[in-house]
Amino acid sequence: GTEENDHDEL
Amino acid sequence: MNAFRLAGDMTHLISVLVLLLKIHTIKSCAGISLKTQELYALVFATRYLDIFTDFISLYNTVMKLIFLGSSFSIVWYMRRHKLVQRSYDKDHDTFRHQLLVLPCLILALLIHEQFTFKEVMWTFSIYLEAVAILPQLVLLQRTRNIDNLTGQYVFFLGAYRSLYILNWIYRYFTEPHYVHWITWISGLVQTLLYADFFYYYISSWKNNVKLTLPA
Repeated sequence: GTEENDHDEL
Repeated sequence: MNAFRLAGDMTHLISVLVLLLKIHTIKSCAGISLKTQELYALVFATRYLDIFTDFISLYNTVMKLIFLGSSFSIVWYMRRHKLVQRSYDKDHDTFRHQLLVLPCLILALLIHEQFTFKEVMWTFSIYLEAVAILPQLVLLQRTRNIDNLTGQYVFFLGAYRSLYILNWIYRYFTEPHYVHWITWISGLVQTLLYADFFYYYISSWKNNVKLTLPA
């Protein structure tokens, strides 16, 4: 998919 | 958020606080590598480009601000503060840290999940963080006397990395589609760099003797 990566870690 | 992740973030936070305590209160940065601190400032600056565009949680935003603020203020202290500057072990901190930046940038341009500016910068920060501790480890090895705060700083940083690995394992088994090879391999490399330090840190603690690393 072309969904944005969700970087939920620090 | 699982307990490993939270514990990882907290040990990361403790490591930063230990370092700030040493620099701000004792006005000393003896044994601390400015090269590593500059690399961390670059790591956070390139990783948190999304800080004002993508909201994940208040926790995430606050922690990002803390890591950005602390890393840049540590660099400022070591470069500009008269007293702190004087304690900087410049002659032993000779690792050519620029040589780490370019390979990480090239690797991020070659291996990434999406070819967008933000994503390549994020990937670059992941690769750079993996090796950013190297100047610090080299400096420790050259320093005959490692003081307690410096030892604790590196120990907590290593603990943070180890806990993140447990966090990834936990998330892999509990969340569908949770697969992040770039983060995992970089994180594993980063944690392995601490193995040697951990060995000597724990044995010095067990035998109740001062921490020294073999030449």
